[in-house]
Amino acid sequence: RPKIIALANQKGGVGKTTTAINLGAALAETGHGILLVDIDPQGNASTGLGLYSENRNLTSYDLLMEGLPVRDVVHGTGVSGLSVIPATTDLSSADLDLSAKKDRSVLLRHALRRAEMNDAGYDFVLIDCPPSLGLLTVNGLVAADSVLVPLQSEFYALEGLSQFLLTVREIRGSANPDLRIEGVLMTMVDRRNRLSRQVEADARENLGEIVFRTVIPRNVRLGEAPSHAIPVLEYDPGSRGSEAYRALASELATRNRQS
Amino acid sequence: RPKIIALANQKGGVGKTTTAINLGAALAETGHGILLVDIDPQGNASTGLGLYSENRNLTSYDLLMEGLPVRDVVHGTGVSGLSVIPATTDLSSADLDLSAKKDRSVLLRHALRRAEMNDAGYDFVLIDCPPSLGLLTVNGLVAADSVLVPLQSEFYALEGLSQFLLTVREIRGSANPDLRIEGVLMTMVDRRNRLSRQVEADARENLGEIVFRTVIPRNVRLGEAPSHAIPVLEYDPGSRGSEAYRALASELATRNRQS
Ligand SMILES: Nc1ncnc2c1ncn2[C@@H]1O[C@H](COP(=O)(O)OP(=O)(O)OP(=O)(O)O)[C@@H](O)[C@H]1O
Ligand SMILES: Nc1ncnc2c1ncn2[C@@H]1O[C@H](COP(=O)(O)OP(=O)(O)OP(=O)(O)O)[C@@H](O)[C@H]1O
Ligand SMILES: [Mg+2]
Ligand SMILES: [Mg+2]
Repeated sequence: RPKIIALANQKGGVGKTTTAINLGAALAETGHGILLVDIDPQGNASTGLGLYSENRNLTSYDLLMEGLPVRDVVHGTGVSGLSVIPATTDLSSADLDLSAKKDRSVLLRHALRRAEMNDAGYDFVLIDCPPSLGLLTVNGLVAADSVLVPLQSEFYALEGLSQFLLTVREIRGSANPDLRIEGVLMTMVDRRNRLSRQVEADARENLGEIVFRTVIPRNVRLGEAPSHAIPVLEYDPGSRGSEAYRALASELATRNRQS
Repeated sequence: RPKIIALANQKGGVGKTTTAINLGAALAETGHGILLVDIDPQGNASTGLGLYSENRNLTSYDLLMEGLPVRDVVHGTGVSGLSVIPATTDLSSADLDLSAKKDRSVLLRHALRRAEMNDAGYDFVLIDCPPSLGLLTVNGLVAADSVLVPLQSEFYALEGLSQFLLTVREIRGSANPDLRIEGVLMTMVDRRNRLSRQVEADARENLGEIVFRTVIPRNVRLGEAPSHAIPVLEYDPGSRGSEAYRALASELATRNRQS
């Protein structure tokens, strides 16, 4: 079955969606089959891959709340090898809707580990989580084999990381004993800026090998690509953003071949 | 009684906390009495004003869940005229904890409109909300007289704005008929960058007068100040960030004197 990786961090605006889309596209470019699951009510990953909100008939809401199979809610994208389960704002009441269900934390885990997933052609499933530690992110962490934590090179983001890692430990101690940390990814790095260098140095000192060697630089092309509804690898294949996400895909694929 | 303004936007990382702290400090600098209420479980506004998590005995959690009066949970800061009700991670289960209470959306409104608030010396109350549309943000919008919406000059932020304004309309149609829009504030603006100019132009074209004339430029001093636990107005009083928040405070005070 595919390896399931959650993109999660309760700090907002750190690059979860940007990483889900562009890491997904870079892995697809090197021949991997990728499923991107958007469970953020904002639906940014869906928009960034060209699924306009009026075309999202069946979504991750239906996967979670109605128990529909993946094949009924999956949509193709313009990127060969990359499919997506889109999100809509229906999910914003998920915390309340899910709280009444008995098995509220494992719904996504069950949906993504059904027999149909073993021969659907996916090597990786990437789950884009919202900026909170509510039931949607909990579902993402319980469903996942590992979590990739984008870390913006800013003070508040570093401060929130220890809280986030405590939550991962809690989930590992309860609903998902096999949950591992895929890695911490430095994002929006600007090595000319002292604060950015300091945050990166602090993260590597405290977390060591967990921090990916690849860093994602601040690159305006990454901000422009979503308005064209394509990954940066198609929008501007030679940009520093594209190069960084290709390097990340290669580092991640190597880490996963070795283990 | 003081005017209550919520800083809210479900998009993450757009400058809610940075605006709450620095607008608060700029208003205090010009003689206004300011209470900052942190209802984000991340507690960034509390940290950014020097309230380390081990010193946050009584917090916004106690205000909401235990019904304690404001005077029992308020803390002073290093900025004269600026007090804060800090947040802790206890709030991250608020969506579930609050969902069981009958009056779950009006708890903060009741707490901030008690008779004690009429002669506590506050001119403005600023509420820093988390990046979601859950019960904490709903409490902020129901408690507020108006909402100030920071808008990062990025594509996803602009996309999320229409969803956010729908939510404001829903709250106005139900629990808080007097809720107004204080304004939309352009943040992290970089006029050298085409995307940033375009987002600002789109916002002004679609929203007109609602958008503050003052814009907040991208300025690294704003990102550095929180690691020193002081507002940017104290960290680097001559910086472009400080000047912008002083200009915003003056524009906001003028708007409020006229009406
Ligand atoms: N390396 C980068 N360089 C420049 N801009 C970036 C970079 N990474 C992300 N961005 C932009 O920064 C903003 C925040 O990124 P993104 O939306 O991916 O973060 P997020 O963690 O998914 O946010 P949220 O918490 O709201 O879900 C977006 O507008 C995005 O286009
Ligand atoms: N104008 C600016 N220039 C440069 N950096 C900024 C600016 N405004 C905010 N920042 C930095 O950008 C990051 C995001 O800002 P902030 O945390 O205030 O946003 P937020 O909306 O409160 O985020 P969240 O959604 O997680 O609550 C922070 O690290 C902050 O220091
Ligand atoms: Mg996102
Ligand atoms: Mg904040």
